[in-house]
Amino acid sequence: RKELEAKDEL
Amino acid sequence: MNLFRFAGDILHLLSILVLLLKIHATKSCAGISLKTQELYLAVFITRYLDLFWNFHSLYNSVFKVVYIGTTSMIVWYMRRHRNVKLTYDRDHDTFRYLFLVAPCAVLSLLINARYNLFEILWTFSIYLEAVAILPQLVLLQRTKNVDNLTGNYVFLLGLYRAFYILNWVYRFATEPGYSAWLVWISGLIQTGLYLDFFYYYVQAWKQSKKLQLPS
Repeated sequence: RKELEAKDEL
Repeated sequence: MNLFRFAGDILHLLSILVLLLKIHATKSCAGISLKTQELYLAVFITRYLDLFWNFHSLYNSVFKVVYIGTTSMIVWYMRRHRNVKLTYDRDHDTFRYLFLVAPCAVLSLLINARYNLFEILWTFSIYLEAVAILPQLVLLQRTKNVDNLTGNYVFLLGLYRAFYILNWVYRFATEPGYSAWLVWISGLIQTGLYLDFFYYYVQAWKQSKKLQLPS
């Protein structure tokens, strides 16, 4: 699940 | 990273700098909500807590430090600077923190992607950012006459959110498997809060008049 690591945005 | 996202981040930075420079240059924070600034500081601290162990890119790390640093400076000016603090509009900036913080805290415990401390704090920061502008909007509404720099600050913040939406649309179209419902819905609500202000800002700009909000 991409949402889990999707902290690429500020 | 796409151009929309980059433009969003730059606009966000610009909005904060406009505010900081205004306070620094005029030694006044009239019309600025300390509540909103402190909520943003809480947003940045809870979201960027991972700064020390979760390296993503130099770009992200620099922005995180700058956002926390500049917002801390604004809060410091408004609370501690001997001249600036006297200009703080305490009587009109009466929005209760708890009305925003408590629902966001509960919601982040109920709706999150993973049940652990940092994920919950990150989720909390996403929810809180969505509503953190409310004390500022209420203060603007109360003081009616909005000075140019304060108006520009809110406008730039709203624009930053609009660019983040474009960024999500772009990513959704170009990155297979990309989805971030929690962030999207919070972001849409956040941007929605600016629509009313945008309307009056653009009207005032078109008629080259001073921005005045209706009662």
